[in-house]
Amino acid sequence: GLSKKVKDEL
Amino acid sequence: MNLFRLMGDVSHVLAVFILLAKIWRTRSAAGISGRSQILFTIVYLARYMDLFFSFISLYNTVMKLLFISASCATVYLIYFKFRATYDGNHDTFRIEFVLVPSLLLAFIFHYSMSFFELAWSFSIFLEAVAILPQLFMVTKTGEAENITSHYLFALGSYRALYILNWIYRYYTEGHFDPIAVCAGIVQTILYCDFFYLYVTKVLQGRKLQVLP
Repeated sequence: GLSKKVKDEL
Repeated sequence: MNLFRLMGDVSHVLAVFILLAKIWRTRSAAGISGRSQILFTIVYLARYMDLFFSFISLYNTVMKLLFISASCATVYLIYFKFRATYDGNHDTFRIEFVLVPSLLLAFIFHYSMSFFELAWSFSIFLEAVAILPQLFMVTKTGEAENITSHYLFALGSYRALYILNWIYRYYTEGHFDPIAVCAGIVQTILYCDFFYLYVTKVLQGRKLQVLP
């Protein structure tokens, strides 16, 4: 899932 | 970062400043939905809570601080400083009708069951419908001042540009965020009717009139 991936978008 | 996302963020900042400048310069909140601005403030507070815990980049941090402070300032101007000019009779959309479904959706669709992830999903779903009170108010008053139309056009364009950014990132990085993409598409669709009116009316130099 994306929670691992850093949330780099606003 | 890619051009689409940068243009989207610029459009978003532009929208925020158009609104803030309009209210500040005209010293009036007429025609502006305070309820939508409250919803946007909730969106930014719920989404940018990680501001103090995770550093992505200076740009990311500055933008988050800017959106939180600008939305709080806008709510302050509408409900406090220029309260007398706030048009409460036309700003009647029940925000519970968007808050509760967004919360429910966040409990159904999230990337992990952590508080931050739930708050993030909630803010994504809420942002998709946060403009509804404003669009509802425009239909109730039957028109929108030109500057308000420019604000809505910039705000609608921001997420439309983000969709292009997601397409670009999907093909270049394989990045895909289903929650943000689905909510972003719904958000942009809500503006389509307005976009049509904006292009056919405002850009022709006429006032934006929502046909009664």
